[in-house]
Amino acid sequence: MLEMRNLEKLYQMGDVEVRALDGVSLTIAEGEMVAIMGPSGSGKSTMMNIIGCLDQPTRGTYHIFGQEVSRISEREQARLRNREIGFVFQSFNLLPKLTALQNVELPLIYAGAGAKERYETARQTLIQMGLEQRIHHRPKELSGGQQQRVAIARALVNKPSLLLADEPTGNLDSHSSVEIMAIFQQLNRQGITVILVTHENDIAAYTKRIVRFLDGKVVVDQKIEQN
Amino acid sequence: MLEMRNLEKLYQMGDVEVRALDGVSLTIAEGEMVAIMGPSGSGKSTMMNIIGCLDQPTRGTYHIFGQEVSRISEREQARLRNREIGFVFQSFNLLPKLTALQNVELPLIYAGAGAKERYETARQTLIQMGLEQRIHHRPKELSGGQQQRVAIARALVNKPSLLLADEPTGNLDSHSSVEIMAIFQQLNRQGITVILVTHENDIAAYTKRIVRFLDGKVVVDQKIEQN
Ligand SMILES: Nc1ncnc2c1ncn2[C@@H]1O[C@H](COP(=O)(O)OP(=O)(O)OP(=O)(O)O)[C@@H](O)[C@H]1O
Ligand SMILES: Nc1ncnc2c1ncn2[C@@H]1O[C@H](COP(=O)(O)OP(=O)(O)OP(=O)(O)O)[C@@H](O)[C@H]1O
Ligand SMILES: [Mg+2]
Ligand SMILES: [Mg+2]
Repeated sequence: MLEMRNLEKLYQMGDVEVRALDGVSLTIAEGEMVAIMGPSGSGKSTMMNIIGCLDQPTRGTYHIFGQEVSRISEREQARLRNREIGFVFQSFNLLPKLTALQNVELPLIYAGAGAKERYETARQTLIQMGLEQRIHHRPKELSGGQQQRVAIARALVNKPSLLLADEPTGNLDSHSSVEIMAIFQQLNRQGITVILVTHENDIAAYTKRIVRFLDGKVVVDQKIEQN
Repeated sequence: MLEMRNLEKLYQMGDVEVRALDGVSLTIAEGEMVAIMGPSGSGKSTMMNIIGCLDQPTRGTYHIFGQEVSRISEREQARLRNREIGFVFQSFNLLPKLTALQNVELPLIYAGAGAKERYETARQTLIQMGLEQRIHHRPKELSGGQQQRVAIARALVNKPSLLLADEPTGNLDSHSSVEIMAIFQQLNRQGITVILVTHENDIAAYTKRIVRFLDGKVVVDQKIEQN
């Protein structure tokens, strides 16, 4: 489903070169559920952004659904981002002037859904996240964990085939985290490929493979026995 | 050092009243180290904002350093916020156009420190956070955990007598979290009062008292044996 070869991402800061990714090769098959771990600053979000077609590598190649992303048209990349990929961002990236409901409706607008269907689907997804009483709140009228759950709802609402979640439980208590991971596992059983970044071993335990980063490289790549 | 009595914080959303705080009474003595826990949306950040003089309750009283905050002048509240209180926000609140170093220098500007001293103090605090190589990066050129550590550095740089940290390790790997908690414990041993919100039991274990919220109320308030 997706294959990265020798990915590098370099930033030039004056005369210092920051190697955010320093030669990453990784293949993830359809239907896998993978945890990406590693210290702060080791390149996890950078790789997630490249996987999600939101950023381009400096060197190396990236194939998704059999196509090399640097050769795909802008229009097709946008289609992939909006229809095939759901992304939960580390900093949520909710639109501050829209309500929770409107934020979750956005991907459905791109997908061409009608107003009534959009409203109902967005609302149901927010209810699934425990946010029924908060659908008309704007982000600043929500707690941190509520904003995180809106970001998760938005990523799921289009039923993407690839779900990318960058620290999706960072602001959630253990009860909400367990609920979110149960939802992710259920989606994975339905065939959705799930890649999530986490710092927590408890969360990684819900996945079937752990990939560890250090200084922009993959240093561990291990299948795990699930309980 | 700080005393809250019957605090309420209510938001009117159309014809629905949201009770973010629903009668909270809490006393925290100088030199304590307290963990605030509880489900997403239970009122923790709301209470932290009131403690930090960033928000006013709808009802109830709040005394800090022996003064009732609603009776303190705007000018004195600003002085408390800038000189006595260090706040690590759940969403960091870094200024996007400033570098890490400039963000950390801000409280020192309020405190009237000279340029050379500011630069050096801010830089040392960032080095203590493991960010020596990132001091001239702007927030969008930093990883999530690096931004969180800049927010922590900014809260500490003025040597406040009260440190408020709202989920300070949410984006940090366990190694960085251990380092941050060691710093907080060291500050506490020097006499600084530390109140931190966390979802993680491992982090709460570094403190001496756990206060649990549920639906805007305190439901547990328990001293803990430290290891
Ligand atoms: N400006 C606002 N208008 C309306 N409701 C609000 C506003 N700010 C917060 N709330 C509501 O108040 C409640 C408490 O919010 P708060 O941010 O204190 O929760 P929290 O305990 O910090 O949660 P989390 O662990 O998710 O960060 C939430 O249900 C939230 O939706
Ligand atoms: N625009 C940029 N310019 C310069 N350096 C950058 C930029 N974006 C990221 N970096 C650097 O690249 C490195 C990797 O960042 P990345 O966000 O991928 O880390 P991460 O593994 O997600 O960390 P965290 O766990 O803290 O979220 C970091 O050291 C960061 O400072
Ligand atoms: Mg990251
Ligand atoms: Mg909060």
